[in-house]
Amino acid sequence: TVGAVAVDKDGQIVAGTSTGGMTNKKFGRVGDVPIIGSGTYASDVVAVSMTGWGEKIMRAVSGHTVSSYMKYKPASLEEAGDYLLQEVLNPGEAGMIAVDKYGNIYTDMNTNGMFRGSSDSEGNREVAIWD
Amino acid sequence: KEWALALHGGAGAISEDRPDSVKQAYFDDLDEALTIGEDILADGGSAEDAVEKVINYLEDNPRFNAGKGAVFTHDGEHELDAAFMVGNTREAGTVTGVKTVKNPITLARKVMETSEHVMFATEGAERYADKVGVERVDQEYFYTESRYEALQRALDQEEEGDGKQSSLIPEEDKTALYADGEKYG
Repeated sequence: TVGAVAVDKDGQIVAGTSTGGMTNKKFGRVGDVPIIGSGTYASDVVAVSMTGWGEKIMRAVSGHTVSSYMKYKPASLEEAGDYLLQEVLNPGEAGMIAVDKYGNIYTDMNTNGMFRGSSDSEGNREVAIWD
Repeated sequence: KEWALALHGGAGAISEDRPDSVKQAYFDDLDEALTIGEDILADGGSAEDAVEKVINYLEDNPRFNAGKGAVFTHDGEHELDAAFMVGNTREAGTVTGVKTVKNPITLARKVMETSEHVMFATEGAERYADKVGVERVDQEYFYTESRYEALQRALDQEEEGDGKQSSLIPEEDKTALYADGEKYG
């Protein structure tokens, strides 16, 4: 699975995800990626793209959970991402990238690794795989 | 911040026990994908374009499970899913089970921009692809040897096991391809 999230100079917040699914899938199985609010979601506060065990991500309504946690708790992007990955989902199930409307970036996982990268207009830049 | 961007190429049990050259190749590809998005946003381009083009690059890269390099289904095919959403307007477009669309994220964006609906599936998504004119390919385009071998191992294990479809990649696949062991998708 691959994904990207971005906020631009006009404040547009966008999320996208694309995947081949899981090896050996049957019966027209559909994972979390195309389910809005699950593996892909964007609101007026945050854009989220997930990767990992699709069924777990769907059951947690992951993308929408992050957005709602930020809006209604209220919470920061980091708090919302940690809530999803550490309190809702179980270890080994998922990775997540997100940007909020202020340009804050969140990339984390409860697996041992995630191929990822991030960058912003202030020169912060990272490419990483493991912790 | 004027702009910000993040990307991923899958998560899972990623082995660190691989040659440095292989690790570096992944880092280089992620760096290239990031640069594509950075250039668009730094030039004043839209987040929509940045997200689509970054994902297009990753879809075209056989190292990642999307587009070329997608995993195989039980029937030896490739079925691709994609989604695109703009938060400010709550517009969204998604496709699932497409088999001949080279870049599913581009079709998902077109669903969002040109359709009154949110999701198209399988044959319907293919027909919508005909209508909007995205690039098409044969199933062979998506083939990679490593993914084919991963399917054969999964089928072998299934035959030896309880017959249930597993949501996890078989244990032996963890060493089949760098970082591919439990890249669930």
